[in-house]
Amino acid sequence: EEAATDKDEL
Amino acid sequence: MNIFRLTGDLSHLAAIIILLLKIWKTRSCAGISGKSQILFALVFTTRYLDLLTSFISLYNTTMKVIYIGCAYATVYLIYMKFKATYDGNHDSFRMEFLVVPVGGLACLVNHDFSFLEILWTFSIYLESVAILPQLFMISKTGEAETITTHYLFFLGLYRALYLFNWIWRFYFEGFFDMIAIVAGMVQTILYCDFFYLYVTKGQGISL
Repeated sequence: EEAATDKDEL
Repeated sequence: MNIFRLTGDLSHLAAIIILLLKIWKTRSCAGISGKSQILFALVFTTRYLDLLTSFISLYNTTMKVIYIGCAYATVYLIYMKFKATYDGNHDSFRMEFLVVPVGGLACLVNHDFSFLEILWTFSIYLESVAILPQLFMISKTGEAETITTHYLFFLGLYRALYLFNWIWRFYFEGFFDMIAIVAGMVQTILYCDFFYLYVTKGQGISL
């Protein structure tokens, strides 16, 4: 799952 | 980071700078939809709140600050400094028709029902339709300045490049985010009509 923290894209 | 994402970010940055310079140099926002610019400022604000909570990289932070700064500067130029040149009659798209459904969808379809995640999802969905007031305005006025078409070209190109970035990341990293991918596809599809005219006509465009 795409967790909230590791959003590394703009 | 991969070449598609880097060129995508640079294309996005180019679009934002082109628009800001166009308004600043010509001292006019004729033909520019202030509503789309408000929506973009809202997109960046809701997406980049993590500037306050987490540090990912200098590049990430720098670009986010530039995006937010340019977005608000553009809104300021349109609605304050060069307000007299704002063509409100043709910028008549109802923003609430976008913000309300997108807000509802973000609460229904998301990865995690947490505050930051809902806002991020809202910003992803909103960004995919934020250009509609601008495209609607061009279809109403029937034409667009050449510099505006370059702005739209780079803005549309950025998310198309992100689609390749997601293919790359899925293939090499096994990473994929369905919400971002579907919204990115919708966003890019909305530009297809414009891309066709931009490539075939080259100069001034009438949607």
